Amino acid sequence: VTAVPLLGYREHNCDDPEAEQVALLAVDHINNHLQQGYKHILNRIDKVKVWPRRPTGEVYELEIDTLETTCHALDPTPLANCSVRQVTQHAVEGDCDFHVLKQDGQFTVLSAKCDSTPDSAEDILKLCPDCPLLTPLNDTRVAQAAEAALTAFNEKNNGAYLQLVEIARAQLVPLPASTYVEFTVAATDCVAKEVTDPAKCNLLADKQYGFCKATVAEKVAREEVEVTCTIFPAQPVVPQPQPGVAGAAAVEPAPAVDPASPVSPPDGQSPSSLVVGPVL
Amino acid sequence: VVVQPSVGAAPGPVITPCPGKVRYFKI
Repeated sequence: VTAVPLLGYREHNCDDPEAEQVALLAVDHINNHLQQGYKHILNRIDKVKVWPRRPTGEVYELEIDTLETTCHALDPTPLANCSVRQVTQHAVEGDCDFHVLKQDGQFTVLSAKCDSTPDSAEDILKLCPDCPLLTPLNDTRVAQAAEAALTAFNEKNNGAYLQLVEIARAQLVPLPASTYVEFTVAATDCVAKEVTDPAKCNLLADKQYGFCKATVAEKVAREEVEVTCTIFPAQPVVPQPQPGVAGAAAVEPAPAVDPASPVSPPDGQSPSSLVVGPVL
Repeated sequence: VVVQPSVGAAPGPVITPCPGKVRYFKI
């Protein structure tokens, strides 16, 4: 009787170059499938197991920790140029489990599962007692601040009327009493200064998104709004082939940006010239 | 550490292959 060796896994050093290569591919996979929230960056590889696969290849079972960056998922800035969200800004961590197939020298993500968690309030306040904490996005003050900021921006904007897409993060600042909010917007077919009924404005067929940061302070009988918006150049998205493996799951189902043809910025402006603000 | 049976294994540092290094900070 020929002894049949058991097909067990082998453990890898988590800082092994190949483990890191697989982890970076996994992080790219996360970011390429995000539609909302912020891009994440690799912080630590927690565990790596490599399983033999019949008839050929190997499957990497990977656990990684990620950190939220300041680049929104719709922001075309390369991840390498994105800053990690600092603890004082109430950092958010991701915990991800991946299965990645290595076959013929090629890596393919088979499955991905991530959970994200903000740092504990206790930890932040120990380090920085005055730092504002993240506020739930369904807080009415947050929604009102985003609406007020976008209205103020549209009133001063010479370009397309912008619609709110998603409130991405918010903090209630104690001193001076104000609401800080970050949100995404999309350009419509209306001119901002001519809009009478926003409900009649439609999103552009080639979706063009933007990202705004605003601080809205409640003053006596008035609001003081400071808002800056950046309109992203439309990005062509090349659909990525995914393996037809039963039970495979992606982090998010759809690409970050609609697979539309590229659109030039209005008036031939460069992307950097589309950064507008602050509007007071 | 693999040694010949007649040779005693010298105590070495315990290698912890995982988890790996923290690149930014741990929360």
